[in-house]
Amino acid sequence: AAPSASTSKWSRFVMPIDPAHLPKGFVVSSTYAGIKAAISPKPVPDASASASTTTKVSPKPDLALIVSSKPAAAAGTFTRNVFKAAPVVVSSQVLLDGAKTPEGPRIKSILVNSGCANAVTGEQGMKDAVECSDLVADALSPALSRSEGDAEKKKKKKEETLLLSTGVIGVPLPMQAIRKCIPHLTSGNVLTGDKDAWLETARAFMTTDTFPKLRARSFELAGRKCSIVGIDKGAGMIHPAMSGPSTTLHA
Amino acid sequence: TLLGLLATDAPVHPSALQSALEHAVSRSFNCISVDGDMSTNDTILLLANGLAPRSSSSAASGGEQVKPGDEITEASHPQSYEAFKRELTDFCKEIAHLIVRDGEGAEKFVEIKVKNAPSYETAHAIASSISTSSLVKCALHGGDANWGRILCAVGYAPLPASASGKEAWRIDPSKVTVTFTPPALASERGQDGYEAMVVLKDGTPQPVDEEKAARLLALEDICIEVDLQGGSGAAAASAREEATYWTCDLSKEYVAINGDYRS
Repeated sequence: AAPSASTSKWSRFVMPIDPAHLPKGFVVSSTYAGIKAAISPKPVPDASASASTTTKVSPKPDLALIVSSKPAAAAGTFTRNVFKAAPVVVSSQVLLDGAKTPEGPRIKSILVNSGCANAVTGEQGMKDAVECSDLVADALSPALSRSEGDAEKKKKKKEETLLLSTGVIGVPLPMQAIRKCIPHLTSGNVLTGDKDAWLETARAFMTTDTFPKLRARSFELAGRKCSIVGIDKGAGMIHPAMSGPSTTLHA
Repeated sequence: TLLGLLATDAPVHPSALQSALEHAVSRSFNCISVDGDMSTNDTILLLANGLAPRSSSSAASGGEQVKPGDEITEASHPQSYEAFKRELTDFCKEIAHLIVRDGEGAEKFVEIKVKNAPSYETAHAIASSISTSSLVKCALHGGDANWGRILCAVGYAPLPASASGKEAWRIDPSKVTVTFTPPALASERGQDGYEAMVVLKDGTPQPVDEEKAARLLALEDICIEVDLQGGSGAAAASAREEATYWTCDLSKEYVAINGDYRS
Protein backbone atom coordinates (compact mmCIF):
# COMPACT_ATOMS: atom_id res chain seq x y z
CA ALA A 1 0.00 0.00 0.00
CA ALA A 2 2.80 2.39 -0.84
CA PRO A 3 1.55 5.89 -1.66
CA SER A 4 3.05 5.80 -5.13
CA ALA A 5 4.45 3.41 -7.68
CA SER A 6 7.50 5.56 -8.28
CA THR A 7 10.02 3.06 -6.89
CA SER A 8 11.12 0.51 -9.47
CA LYS A 9 8.78 -2.47 -9.63
CA TRP A 10 11.78 -4.75 -9.93
CA SER A 11 13.10 -3.63 -6.56
CA ARG A 12 9.70 -3.95 -4.92
CA PHE A 13 8.35 -7.20 -6.33
CA VAL A 14 11.37 -9.38 -7.08
CA MET A 15 11.81 -11.32 -3.83
CA PRO A 16 14.84 -13.42 -2.93
CA ILE A 17 14.00 -17.12 -3.16
CA ASP A 18 14.82 -19.33 -0.17
CA PRO A 19 16.37 -22.48 -1.68
CA ALA A 20 14.61 -24.50 1.05
CA HIS A 21 11.31 -23.65 -0.66
CA LEU A 22 12.33 -25.02 -4.07
CA PRO A 23 10.72 -28.40 -4.87
CA LYS A 24 12.89 -31.50 -5.03
CA GLY A 25 13.75 -33.09 -8.36
CA PHE A 26 13.40 -30.13 -10.71
CA VAL A 27 16.24 -28.51 -12.65
CA VAL A 28 16.18 -25.62 -15.11
CA SER A 29 18.28 -23.96 -17.78
CA SER A 30 17.91 -20.89 -19.95
CA THR A 31 19.72 -19.09 -22.73
CA TYR A 32 19.47 -16.22 -25.20
CA ALA A 33 18.50 -17.74 -28.55
CA GLY A 34 17.80 -14.44 -30.31
CA ILE A 35 14.19 -15.38 -31.11
CA LYS A 36 12.75 -11.89 -31.39
CA ALA A 37 15.76 -10.63 -33.34
CA ALA A 38 15.40 -13.53 -35.79
CA ILE A 39 11.75 -12.75 -36.60
CA SER A 40 11.78 -8.98 -36.30
CA PRO A 41 11.20 -6.88 -39.45
CA LYS A 42 13.21 -4.09 -37.84
CA PRO A 43 16.44 -4.37 -35.85
CA VAL A 44 15.88 -5.18 -32.18
CA PRO A 45 18.00 -3.01 -29.89
CA ASP A 46 20.91 -5.12 -28.72
CA ALA A 47 21.51 -4.59 -25.02
CA SER A 48 25.16 -5.58 -25.28
CA ALA A 49 25.84 -3.19 -28.15
CA SER A 50 24.20 -0.20 -26.48
CA ALA A 51 25.92 -0.72 -23.15
CA SER A 52 28.88 1.41 -22.22
CA THR A 53 32.32 0.18 -23.18
CA THR A 54 33.13 -0.70 -19.59
CA THR A 55 29.88 -2.57 -18.73
CA LYS A 56 28.75 -5.39 -20.96
CA VAL A 57 25.08 -6.31 -20.46
CA SER A 58 23.97 -9.80 -21.45
CA PRO A 59 20.74 -10.01 -23.44
CA LYS A 60 17.75 -11.35 -21.55
CA PRO A 61 17.28 -15.13 -21.95
CA ASP A 62 14.39 -16.06 -24.26
CA LEU A 63 14.48 -19.87 -24.22
CA ALA A 64 14.26 -22.02 -21.10
CA LEU A 65 13.80 -25.61 -20.09
CA ILE A 66 12.32 -27.08 -16.90
CA VAL A 67 13.07 -30.77 -16.30
CA SER A 68 11.74 -33.17 -13.67
CA SER A 69 14.12 -35.96 -12.66
CA LYS A 70 11.21 -38.39 -12.99
CA PRO A 71 8.10 -38.07 -15.16
CA ALA A 72 5.72 -35.86 -13.20
CA ALA A 73 1.95 -35.84 -12.95
CA ALA A 74 0.81 -32.99 -15.19
CA ALA A 75 -2.16 -30.66 -15.51
CA GLY A 76 -2.91 -27.58 -17.55
CA THR A 77 -5.38 -24.85 -18.30
CA PHE A 78 -5.51 -23.16 -21.68
CA THR A 79 -6.98 -20.16 -23.44
CA ARG A 80 -10.53 -20.40 -24.79
CA ASN A 81 -9.60 -18.13 -27.69
CA VAL A 82 -10.66 -19.81 -30.96
CA PHE A 83 -7.24 -19.05 -32.45
CA LYS A 84 -5.28 -21.35 -30.18
CA ALA A 85 -1.55 -21.17 -30.83
CA ALA A 86 0.30 -24.31 -31.90
CA PRO A 87 2.00 -24.87 -28.51
CA VAL A 88 -1.42 -24.61 -26.84
CA VAL A 89 -2.82 -27.27 -29.18
CA VAL A 90 0.17 -29.58 -28.79
CA SER A 91 0.34 -29.31 -24.98
CA SER A 92 -3.41 -29.70 -24.63
CA GLN A 93 -3.37 -32.78 -26.85
CA VAL A 94 -0.52 -34.35 -24.86
CA LEU A 95 -2.52 -33.93 -21.64
CA LEU A 96 -5.69 -35.29 -23.26
CA ASP A 97 -3.84 -38.34 -24.61
CA GLY A 98 -2.19 -38.92 -21.25
CA ALA A 99 -5.52 -38.72 -19.45
CA LYS A 100 -6.69 -41.76 -21.41
CA THR A 101 -4.00 -43.93 -19.80
CA PRO A 102 -4.36 -45.46 -16.30
CA GLU A 103 -1.43 -43.52 -14.90
CA GLY A 104 -2.62 -40.20 -16.40
CA PRO A 105 -0.42 -37.62 -18.14
CA ARG A 106 3.23 -37.85 -17.06
CA ILE A 107 5.61 -35.15 -18.25
CA LYS A 108 9.38 -34.92 -18.11
CA SER A 109 9.99 -31.35 -19.25
CA ILE A 110 8.60 -28.02 -20.39
CA LEU A 111 10.21 -25.84 -23.06
CA VAL A 112 9.44 -22.12 -22.91
CA ASN A 113 10.22 -19.39 -25.39
CA SER A 114 9.48 -15.68 -25.49
CA GLY A 115 9.62 -13.37 -28.50
CA CYS A 116 7.47 -15.48 -30.83
CA ALA A 117 4.02 -16.84 -29.95
CA ASN A 118 3.92 -19.45 -32.74
CA ALA A 119 0.27 -18.45 -33.10
CA VAL A 120 -1.68 -18.30 -36.38
CA THR A 121 1.24 -20.04 -38.07
CA GLY A 122 -0.78 -22.83 -39.71
CA GLU A 123 0.54 -26.29 -40.45
CA GLN A 124 4.16 -25.15 -40.20
CA GLY A 125 3.54 -23.83 -36.69
CA MET A 126 2.21 -27.24 -35.62
CA LYS A 127 5.21 -28.99 -37.19
CA ASP A 128 7.59 -26.60 -35.45
CA ALA A 129 5.90 -27.14 -32.08
CA VAL A 130 6.08 -30.91 -32.44
CA GLU A 131 9.71 -30.67 -33.53
CA CYS A 132 10.55 -28.57 -30.45
CA SER A 133 8.98 -31.24 -28.27
CA ASP A 134 10.81 -34.04 -30.11
CA LEU A 135 14.17 -32.26 -29.99
CA VAL A 136 13.96 -31.86 -26.21
CA ALA A 137 12.81 -35.45 -25.70
CA ASP A 138 15.63 -36.72 -27.93
CA ALA A 139 18.23 -34.67 -26.13
CA LEU A 140 17.01 -35.72 -22.68
CA SER A 141 16.59 -39.41 -23.55
CA PRO A 142 19.34 -40.43 -25.98
CA ALA A 143 19.24 -44.03 -24.73
CA LEU A 144 15.52 -44.25 -25.42
CA SER A 145 16.02 -42.94 -28.96
CA ARG A 146 18.55 -45.64 -29.76
CA SER A 147 16.81 -48.61 -28.22
CA GLU A 148 13.17 -48.22 -29.18
CA GLY A 149 11.33 -48.51 -32.46
CA ASP A 150 10.25 -45.36 -34.26
CA ALA A 151 6.52 -45.68 -33.48
CA GLU A 152 7.04 -46.30 -29.77
CA LYS A 153 9.71 -43.62 -29.59
CA LYS A 154 7.47 -41.02 -31.21
CA LYS A 155 4.57 -41.83 -28.88
CA LYS A 156 6.73 -41.54 -25.77
CA LYS A 157 8.34 -38.31 -26.94
CA LYS A 158 5.00 -36.58 -27.41
CA GLU A 159 4.04 -37.43 -23.86
CA GLU A 160 7.21 -36.08 -22.38
CA THR A 161 7.48 -32.39 -23.23
CA LEU A 162 4.99 -29.55 -22.96
CA LEU A 163 5.44 -26.16 -24.61
CA LEU A 164 4.89 -22.54 -23.69
CA SER A 165 5.34 -19.72 -26.20
CA THR A 166 4.70 -16.00 -26.02
CA GLY A 167 5.44 -13.00 -28.19
CA VAL A 168 4.60 -11.83 -31.67
CA ILE A 169 1.62 -13.48 -33.43
CA GLY A 170 1.66 -14.68 -37.04
CA VAL A 171 5.37 -15.30 -37.46
CA PRO A 172 6.96 -18.79 -37.60
CA LEU A 173 9.29 -19.87 -34.83
CA PRO A 174 12.94 -19.36 -35.83
CA MET A 175 13.66 -23.08 -35.67
CA GLN A 176 17.29 -22.73 -36.63
CA ALA A 177 17.98 -20.69 -33.50
CA ILE A 178 16.01 -23.11 -31.34
CA ARG A 179 17.65 -26.24 -32.80
CA LYS A 180 21.03 -24.70 -32.08
CA CYS A 181 20.21 -24.01 -28.41
CA ILE A 182 18.49 -27.22 -27.31
CA PRO A 183 21.70 -29.30 -26.88
CA HIS A 184 22.99 -26.55 -24.58
CA LEU A 185 19.75 -26.33 -22.56
CA THR A 186 19.56 -30.10 -22.05
CA SER A 187 23.20 -30.47 -21.04
CA GLY A 188 23.74 -31.95 -17.61
CA ASN A 189 26.35 -29.27 -16.98
CA VAL A 190 23.84 -26.49 -17.51
CA LEU A 191 20.67 -27.88 -15.92
CA THR A 192 20.62 -26.92 -12.26
CA GLY A 193 18.18 -26.47 -9.40
CA ASP A 194 19.72 -23.36 -7.85
CA LYS A 195 17.74 -20.20 -7.16
CA ASP A 196 19.68 -18.04 -9.61
CA ALA A 197 18.90 -20.47 -12.42
CA TRP A 198 15.19 -20.25 -11.51
CA LEU A 199 15.37 -16.46 -11.65
CA GLU A 200 17.02 -16.57 -15.08
CA THR A 201 14.29 -18.97 -16.21
CA ALA A 202 11.67 -16.49 -14.99
CA ARG A 203 13.45 -13.79 -17.03
CA ALA A 204 13.25 -16.00 -20.11
CA PHE A 205 9.44 -15.85 -19.87
CA MET A 206 9.36 -12.04 -20.02
CA THR A 207 8.13 -9.98 -22.97
CA THR A 208 7.01 -6.46 -22.04
CA ASP A 209 7.17 -7.43 -18.36
CA THR A 210 9.32 -5.08 -16.29
CA PHE A 211 10.31 -7.71 -13.72
CA PRO A 212 10.54 -11.51 -13.49
CA LYS A 213 7.72 -13.15 -11.55
CA LEU A 214 8.97 -15.98 -9.35
CA ARG A 215 7.73 -17.25 -6.01
CA ALA A 216 8.30 -20.41 -3.94
CA ARG A 217 6.92 -21.74 -0.67
CA SER A 218 6.70 -24.89 1.42
CA PHE A 219 3.77 -26.63 3.08
CA GLU A 220 2.96 -29.86 4.92
CA LEU A 221 0.77 -32.32 3.07
CA ALA A 222 -0.17 -35.87 4.05
CA GLY A 223 3.00 -36.45 6.02
CA ARG A 224 5.32 -34.87 3.47
CA LYS A 225 7.25 -31.61 3.50
CA CYS A 226 6.22 -30.27 0.10
CA SER A 227 7.36 -27.23 -1.85
CA ILE A 228 6.02 -25.39 -4.85
CA VAL A 229 7.68 -22.92 -7.21
CA GLY A 230 5.80 -20.72 -9.64
CA ILE A 231 6.77 -18.51 -12.54
CA ASP A 232 4.37 -16.44 -14.56
CA LYS A 233 4.56 -13.65 -17.08
CA GLY A 234 2.29 -11.15 -18.71
CA ALA A 235 1.81 -7.41 -18.81
CA GLY A 236 -0.55 -6.85 -21.74
CA MET A 237 -3.23 -8.84 -23.56
CA ILE A 238 -4.29 -10.01 -20.12
CA HIS A 239 -7.83 -11.12 -19.51
CA PRO A 240 -7.56 -14.89 -19.19
CA ALA A 241 -10.55 -17.24 -19.20
CA MET A 242 -8.79 -20.57 -19.24
CA SER A 243 -10.21 -24.07 -18.97
CA GLY A 244 -8.83 -27.60 -18.91
CA PRO A 245 -7.53 -29.33 -22.05
CA SER A 246 -10.24 -29.23 -24.68
CA THR A 247 -11.14 -31.59 -27.47
CA THR A 248 -11.96 -28.53 -29.59
CA LEU A 249 -8.53 -27.76 -30.91
CA HIS A 250 -7.41 -25.13 -33.40
CA ALA A 251 -4.13 -23.76 -34.56
CA THR B 1 -0.19 -13.24 -22.99
CA LEU B 2 -0.35 -14.95 -19.65
CA LEU B 3 1.99 -17.90 -19.20
CA GLY B 4 2.48 -19.77 -15.96
CA LEU B 5 4.52 -22.69 -14.80
CA LEU B 6 4.07 -24.36 -11.44
CA ALA B 7 6.23 -27.22 -10.20
CA THR B 8 5.72 -29.06 -6.94
CA ASP B 9 7.14 -32.17 -5.32
CA ALA B 10 3.76 -33.00 -3.75
CA PRO B 11 2.49 -36.52 -4.52
CA VAL B 12 -0.74 -35.80 -6.40
CA HIS B 13 -2.34 -37.98 -9.10
CA PRO B 14 -2.87 -36.24 -12.47
CA SER B 15 -6.68 -36.33 -12.27
CA ALA B 16 -6.68 -34.67 -8.84
CA LEU B 17 -3.97 -32.30 -10.03
CA GLN B 18 -6.12 -31.23 -12.99
CA SER B 19 -9.22 -30.59 -10.91
CA ALA B 20 -7.24 -28.73 -8.23
CA LEU B 21 -5.60 -26.58 -10.91
CA GLU B 22 -8.91 -25.76 -12.59
CA HIS B 23 -10.36 -24.69 -9.22
CA ALA B 24 -7.27 -22.60 -8.40
CA VAL B 25 -7.20 -20.94 -11.83
CA SER B 26 -10.93 -20.11 -11.65
CA ARG B 27 -10.23 -18.16 -8.40
CA SER B 28 -6.95 -16.55 -9.43
CA PHE B 29 -5.74 -16.22 -13.03
CA ASN B 30 -9.29 -16.16 -14.40
CA CYS B 31 -9.98 -13.25 -12.03
CA ILE B 32 -7.39 -10.81 -13.34
CA SER B 33 -7.55 -8.28 -16.13
CA VAL B 34 -5.12 -5.71 -17.42
CA ASP B 35 -6.74 -4.68 -20.69
CA GLY B 36 -9.66 -7.04 -21.32
CA ASP B 37 -7.92 -8.90 -24.16
CA MET B 38 -7.68 -12.70 -24.17
CA SER B 39 -4.54 -14.09 -25.76
CA THR B 40 -4.13 -16.95 -28.21
CA ASN B 41 -1.47 -18.47 -25.93
CA ASP B 42 -2.69 -18.17 -22.30
CA THR B 43 -1.52 -21.33 -20.53
CA ILE B 44 -0.85 -22.49 -16.98
CA LEU B 45 1.01 -25.77 -16.56
CA LEU B 46 1.47 -27.67 -13.31
CA LEU B 47 3.86 -30.56 -12.68
CA ALA B 48 3.90 -32.69 -9.51
CA ASN B 49 6.71 -35.25 -9.26
CA GLY B 50 5.95 -36.66 -5.78
CA LEU B 51 9.55 -36.39 -4.57
CA ALA B 52 8.76 -34.45 -1.38
CA PRO B 53 10.51 -36.02 1.64
CA ARG B 54 8.69 -37.30 4.67
CA SER B 55 8.01 -34.58 7.19
CA SER B 56 9.72 -34.98 10.57
CA SER B 57 6.58 -33.74 12.32
CA SER B 58 4.18 -35.89 10.32
CA ALA B 59 3.97 -38.81 12.74
CA ALA B 60 2.89 -36.60 15.61
CA SER B 61 0.40 -34.59 13.57
CA GLY B 62 -1.83 -37.55 12.74
CA GLY B 63 -4.22 -37.19 9.83
CA GLU B 64 -3.82 -38.64 6.36
CA GLN B 65 -0.45 -40.01 5.28
CA VAL B 66 0.74 -40.88 1.77
CA LYS B 67 2.71 -44.11 1.50
CA PRO B 68 5.83 -44.14 -0.67
CA GLY B 69 4.81 -44.47 -4.30
CA ASP B 70 1.22 -43.47 -3.55
CA GLU B 71 -0.50 -40.34 -4.81
CA ILE B 72 -3.30 -38.17 -3.47
CA THR B 73 -6.63 -38.44 -5.25
CA GLU B 74 -9.95 -36.83 -4.35
CA ALA B 75 -11.25 -40.21 -3.17
CA SER B 76 -8.20 -41.71 -1.45
CA HIS B 77 -7.06 -38.67 0.57
CA PRO B 78 -10.00 -36.20 0.61
CA GLN B 79 -8.61 -33.97 3.38
CA SER B 80 -5.18 -33.78 1.80
CA TYR B 81 -6.72 -33.07 -1.60
CA GLU B 82 -8.71 -30.16 -0.14
CA ALA B 83 -5.60 -28.89 1.65
CA PHE B 84 -3.59 -29.07 -1.57
CA LYS B 85 -6.35 -27.26 -3.47
CA ARG B 86 -6.38 -24.45 -0.89
CA GLU B 87 -2.58 -24.16 -0.93
CA LEU B 88 -2.50 -24.12 -4.72
CA THR B 89 -5.29 -21.54 -4.97
CA ASP B 90 -3.57 -19.24 -2.51
CA PHE B 91 -0.24 -19.59 -4.35
CA CYS B 92 -1.87 -18.95 -7.73
CA LYS B 93 -3.47 -15.79 -6.36
CA GLU B 94 -0.09 -14.56 -5.16
CA ILE B 95 1.58 -14.95 -8.54
CA ALA B 96 -1.50 -13.78 -10.48
CA HIS B 97 -1.36 -10.51 -8.54
CA LEU B 98 2.18 -9.94 -9.85
CA ILE B 99 0.79 -9.87 -13.39
CA VAL B 100 -1.65 -7.10 -12.47
CA ARG B 101 1.05 -5.16 -10.61
CA ASP B 102 3.14 -5.27 -13.81
CA GLY B 103 0.25 -4.41 -16.13
CA GLU B 104 1.51 -2.24 -18.98
CA GLY B 105 1.63 1.33 -17.67
CA ALA B 106 -0.14 0.32 -14.45
CA GLU B 107 0.25 2.56 -11.42
CA LYS B 108 -2.63 1.13 -9.35
CA PHE B 109 -3.51 -2.35 -8.11
CA VAL B 110 -7.27 -2.61 -7.78
CA GLU B 111 -9.25 -5.29 -5.95
CA ILE B 112 -12.94 -5.52 -6.80
CA LYS B 113 -15.17 -7.64 -4.59
CA VAL B 114 -18.79 -8.33 -5.52
CA LYS B 115 -20.90 -9.68 -2.63
CA ASN B 116 -24.27 -11.29 -2.08
CA ALA B 117 -24.86 -12.58 -5.60
CA PRO B 118 -26.88 -15.74 -6.36
CA SER B 119 -23.83 -17.62 -7.65
CA TYR B 120 -20.06 -17.33 -7.89
CA GLU B 121 -20.40 -17.06 -11.68
CA THR B 122 -22.76 -14.08 -11.39
CA ALA B 123 -20.50 -12.27 -8.93
CA HIS B 124 -17.53 -13.07 -11.19
CA ALA B 125 -19.27 -11.70 -14.30
CA ILE B 126 -20.13 -8.43 -12.55
CA ALA B 127 -16.62 -8.04 -11.12
CA SER B 128 -15.20 -8.73 -14.58
CA SER B 129 -17.42 -6.06 -16.13
CA ILE B 130 -16.20 -3.43 -13.65
CA SER B 131 -12.58 -4.56 -14.08
CA THR B 132 -12.64 -4.13 -17.85
CA SER B 133 -14.42 -0.77 -18.01
CA SER B 134 -12.01 1.70 -19.60
CA LEU B 135 -13.79 4.57 -17.90
CA VAL B 136 -13.57 2.99 -14.44
CA LYS B 137 -9.88 2.29 -15.02
CA CYS B 138 -9.23 5.86 -16.20
CA ALA B 139 -11.06 7.23 -13.13
CA LEU B 140 -8.90 5.08 -10.87
CA HIS B 141 -5.79 6.35 -12.64
CA GLY B 142 -6.93 9.86 -11.84
CA GLY B 143 -7.81 9.04 -8.21
CA ASP B 144 -11.50 9.72 -8.83
CA ALA B 145 -14.04 7.83 -6.66
CA ASN B 146 -16.38 7.69 -9.62
CA TRP B 147 -19.16 5.38 -8.43
CA GLY B 148 -21.30 6.30 -11.45
CA ARG B 149 -18.92 4.50 -13.82
CA ILE B 150 -18.77 1.51 -11.47
CA LEU B 151 -22.55 1.32 -11.26
CA CYS B 152 -22.84 1.59 -15.03
CA ALA B 153 -20.47 -1.38 -15.50
CA VAL B 154 -22.49 -3.39 -12.96
CA GLY B 155 -25.67 -2.65 -14.88
CA TYR B 156 -24.54 -3.94 -18.28
CA ALA B 157 -22.65 -7.01 -17.04
CA PRO B 158 -23.57 -10.09 -19.12
CA LEU B 159 -25.03 -12.36 -16.45
CA PRO B 160 -25.02 -16.16 -16.72
CA ALA B 161 -28.38 -17.57 -17.83
CA SER B 162 -30.68 -18.67 -14.99
CA ALA B 163 -30.39 -22.41 -14.51
CA SER B 164 -33.72 -22.76 -12.71
CA GLY B 165 -35.94 -21.77 -15.62
CA LYS B 166 -38.16 -19.89 -13.15
CA GLU B 167 -38.20 -16.16 -12.60
CA ALA B 168 -34.77 -14.86 -13.51
CA TRP B 169 -32.50 -13.31 -10.90
CA ARG B 170 -31.92 -9.60 -11.39
CA ILE B 171 -29.71 -6.86 -10.00
CA ASP B 172 -31.92 -4.57 -7.92
CA PRO B 173 -30.65 -0.99 -8.45
CA SER B 174 -32.26 0.13 -5.18
CA LYS B 175 -30.14 -2.33 -3.18
CA VAL B 176 -26.68 -1.84 -4.67
CA THR B 177 -24.09 -0.39 -2.28
CA VAL B 178 -20.59 0.66 -3.37
CA THR B 179 -17.78 1.16 -0.86
CA PHE B 180 -14.12 2.09 -1.27
CA THR B 181 -12.29 0.21 1.47
CA PRO B 182 -8.72 0.68 2.69
CA PRO B 183 -6.31 -1.97 1.41
CA ALA B 184 -5.38 -4.68 3.91
CA LEU B 185 -1.82 -3.41 4.29
CA ALA B 186 -2.92 0.08 5.28
CA SER B 187 -5.41 -1.34 7.77
CA GLU B 188 -2.81 -3.66 9.27
CA ARG B 189 -0.41 -0.79 9.73
CA GLY B 190 -3.11 1.21 11.51
CA GLN B 191 -2.51 4.11 9.15
CA ASP B 192 -4.86 7.03 9.82
CA GLY B 193 -7.24 8.50 7.34
CA TYR B 194 -7.94 5.32 5.44
CA GLU B 195 -11.48 4.61 6.61
CA ALA B 196 -13.96 2.78 4.41
CA MET B 197 -15.97 5.22 2.33
CA VAL B 198 -19.52 4.38 1.25
CA VAL B 199 -20.18 6.29 -1.96
CA LEU B 200 -23.50 4.66 -2.86
CA LYS B 201 -25.91 3.12 -0.32
CA ASP B 202 -29.00 1.20 -1.37
CA GLY B 203 -28.74 2.81 -4.80
CA THR B 204 -28.54 6.31 -3.32
CA PRO B 205 -25.43 8.52 -3.69
CA GLN B 206 -23.81 9.44 -0.37
CA PRO B 207 -22.01 12.63 0.56
CA VAL B 208 -18.31 12.12 -0.08
CA ASP B 209 -15.56 13.76 1.98
CA GLU B 210 -13.33 14.75 -0.93
CA GLU B 211 -10.23 15.01 1.25
CA LYS B 212 -10.64 11.47 2.60
CA ALA B 213 -11.47 10.18 -0.85
CA ALA B 214 -8.34 11.78 -2.29
CA ARG B 215 -6.14 10.20 0.41
CA LEU B 216 -7.66 6.76 -0.08
CA LEU B 217 -7.40 6.86 -3.85
CA ALA B 218 -3.86 8.20 -3.79
CA LEU B 219 -2.76 4.81 -2.45
CA GLU B 220 -1.31 2.38 -4.94
CA ASP B 221 -3.72 -0.33 -3.77
CA ILE B 222 -7.43 0.42 -4.12
CA CYS B 223 -10.26 -1.84 -2.94
CA ILE B 224 -13.83 -1.55 -4.15
CA GLU B 225 -16.70 -3.51 -2.68
CA VAL B 226 -20.01 -3.85 -4.50
CA ASP B 227 -22.77 -5.31 -2.33
CA LEU B 228 -25.75 -6.50 -4.38
CA GLN B 229 -27.67 -7.35 -1.18
CA GLY B 230 -29.26 -10.35 -2.84
CA GLY B 231 -30.76 -8.54 -5.84
CA SER B 232 -34.31 -9.53 -6.72
CA GLY B 233 -36.24 -12.36 -8.34
CA ALA B 234 -35.28 -16.01 -8.13
CA ALA B 235 -32.86 -16.96 -5.31
CA ALA B 236 -32.64 -13.35 -4.03
CA ALA B 237 -33.19 -14.40 -0.42
CA SER B 238 -30.36 -16.91 -0.48
CA ALA B 239 -27.93 -14.93 -2.64
CA ARG B 240 -24.75 -15.00 -0.55
CA GLU B 241 -22.00 -15.77 -3.07
CA GLU B 242 -19.05 -13.48 -3.74
CA ALA B 243 -16.15 -13.15 -6.18
CA THR B 244 -13.01 -11.05 -6.22
CA TYR B 245 -11.28 -9.67 -9.30
CA TRP B 246 -7.99 -7.83 -9.62
CA THR B 247 -7.29 -5.15 -12.21
CA CYS B 248 -5.17 -2.05 -12.71
CA ASP B 249 -5.66 1.50 -13.89
CA LEU B 250 -5.43 2.58 -17.53
CA SER B 251 -2.70 5.12 -18.19
CA LYS B 252 -1.23 6.98 -21.17
CA GLU B 253 1.78 4.69 -20.83
CA TYR B 254 -0.39 1.71 -21.84
CA VAL B 255 -1.18 3.44 -25.15
CA ALA B 256 2.48 4.35 -25.65
CA ILE B 257 3.63 0.76 -25.12
CA ASN B 258 0.99 -0.79 -27.34
CA GLY B 259 1.20 1.85 -30.04
CA ASP B 260 4.83 0.88 -30.45
CA TYR B 261 4.58 -2.94 -30.23
CA ARG B 262 5.07 -4.34 -33.74
CA SER B 263 3.62 -7.62 -35.01
